[in-house]
Amino acid sequence: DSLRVQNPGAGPLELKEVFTLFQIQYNRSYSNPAEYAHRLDIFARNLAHAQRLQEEDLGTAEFGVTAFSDLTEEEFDQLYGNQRAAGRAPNVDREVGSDEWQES
Amino acid sequence: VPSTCDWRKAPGVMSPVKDQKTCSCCWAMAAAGNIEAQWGIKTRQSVEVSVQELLDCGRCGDGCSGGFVWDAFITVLNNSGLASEKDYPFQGAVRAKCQAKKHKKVAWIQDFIMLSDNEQRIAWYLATEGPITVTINKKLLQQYQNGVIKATQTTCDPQNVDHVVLLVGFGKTKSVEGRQAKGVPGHSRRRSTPYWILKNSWGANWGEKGYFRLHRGSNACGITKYPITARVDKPAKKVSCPP
Repeated sequence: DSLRVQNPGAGPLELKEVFTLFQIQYNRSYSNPAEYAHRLDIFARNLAHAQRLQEEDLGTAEFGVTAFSDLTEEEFDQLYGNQRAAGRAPNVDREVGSDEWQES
Repeated sequence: VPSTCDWRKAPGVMSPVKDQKTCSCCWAMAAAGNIEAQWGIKTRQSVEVSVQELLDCGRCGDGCSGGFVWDAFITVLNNSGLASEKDYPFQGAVRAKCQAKKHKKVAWIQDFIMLSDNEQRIAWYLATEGPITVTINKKLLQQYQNGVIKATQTTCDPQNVDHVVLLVGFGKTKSVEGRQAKGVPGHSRRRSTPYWILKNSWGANWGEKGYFRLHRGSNACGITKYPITARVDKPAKKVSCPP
């Protein structure tokens, strides 16, 4: 049901066809039926997310199936993120003109 | 600043798109691409430099767990240059021992600089000196297929930058390319969209043959936060980007 809700108009069969095409195109295979079902669910969520991105984007970008469509955002982050990303500067703000400031 | 610039059209400047696979070394691949482009533009010699040397010889020693472009340039300065990709090929994992001393250097740098967080100045430098590494929030790239990403601060936080790529050009879409303007009945034409052209390190099958485009002029995904480039000796002749 969740799959059907997430892909209004695209019945589970269509989704599975798209997923099969994805597996062929990106040479994906899964070790057991449970893993397959898990990846299909992630794939469906990512497709729905891509549709939302497409609607939200203010430019001409197109979003959809990519080599990363069977990864959760966390797995994608883990695999392709620059773990050591530069930190944020501490937000140091100080009342201008306060005594303490003048002393320092 | 010219209206368009695309260093992919200049011979001997851009090496093929690389694929970092499961090694988080976007920082090293972007730095290598920057040095290759600067070297190609300034010396007119095409080189492909070793990413593996940046991983094995970096001071942090765990280059596949992420890193910083400035660390890559420091490694190049410490080793007085970089070996070729051919001599010291990418392995997709960090190896214990630095092999820099075994190989001839094919390129070197004078120093490296960070540009101001101003897209006009970044465009000017890009067009007159060559490609620049930039660090962006990669959130929208997982599902990206093609076109110009025009994000908002909500959809792509410019403060949360976590992926290094190479800025190689800029341009504007033709007004017809824009999709049906939302919420404006009947109005199907859109103003043209200014964009940056960026080289990614996820293989040539991703995005637009390994490249992607971001909206130019709105600090899309934090692109102006860390614009950093190596500097190679001044050229004898004036440099200009192909239109």
